[in-house]
Amino acid sequence: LTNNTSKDEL
Amino acid sequence: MNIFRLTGDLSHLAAIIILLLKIWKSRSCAGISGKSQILFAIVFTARYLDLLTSFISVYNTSMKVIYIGCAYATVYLIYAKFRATYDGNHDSFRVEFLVVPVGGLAVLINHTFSPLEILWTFSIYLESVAILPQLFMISKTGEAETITTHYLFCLGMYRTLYLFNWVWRFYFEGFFDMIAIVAGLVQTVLYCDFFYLYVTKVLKGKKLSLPA
Repeated sequence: LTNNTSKDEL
Repeated sequence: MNIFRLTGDLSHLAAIIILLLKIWKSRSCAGISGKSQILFAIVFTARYLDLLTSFISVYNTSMKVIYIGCAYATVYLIYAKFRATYDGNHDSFRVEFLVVPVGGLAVLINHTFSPLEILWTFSIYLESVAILPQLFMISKTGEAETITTHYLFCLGMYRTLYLFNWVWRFYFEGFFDMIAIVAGLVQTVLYCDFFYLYVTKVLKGKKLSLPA
């Protein structure tokens, strides 16, 4: 239930 | 990148710089919780370890470096340079009551059971409650300098704007991160009482003081 591939946020 | 995300980041940056300037110009950290600032330094350190493993953009890297640098500079000013002005007696929140449960939660509820991912999760959870020593200090002394309230307002607005960013990203990119969203909601809720006081008092030119 998650989409955490993008860590572009601060 | 959308407008909410960008203004959120800038609001966060403004908060950090307002606090640094306040301490530097007044040569004093009176009314500032050193414990909250240590927690924020831990938050940035744990979250931005990916600086060493992956490159996302110049914007991303430079903001991370600025946030980390400012966080440690703030801690240095409070605990070393202007230590004499630090009001430790009123900064009595027991941070182990935050760090230990948050650490346990990060180990239990995360996206991937790997060291970097657990540290990232830990930083997200810790950030959501890291302001509590500061809010506790204000409730204990019953007042806050106006510049301190501007700092808190910018810091609170940052995660509030991120909530709008996540709504945006969910609709337009199908992106969502449950851990960040839930922690971000908790973080924003913790500021609600303060937001109310900021709008009803500080914006009307009054000092933020709580009834005895």
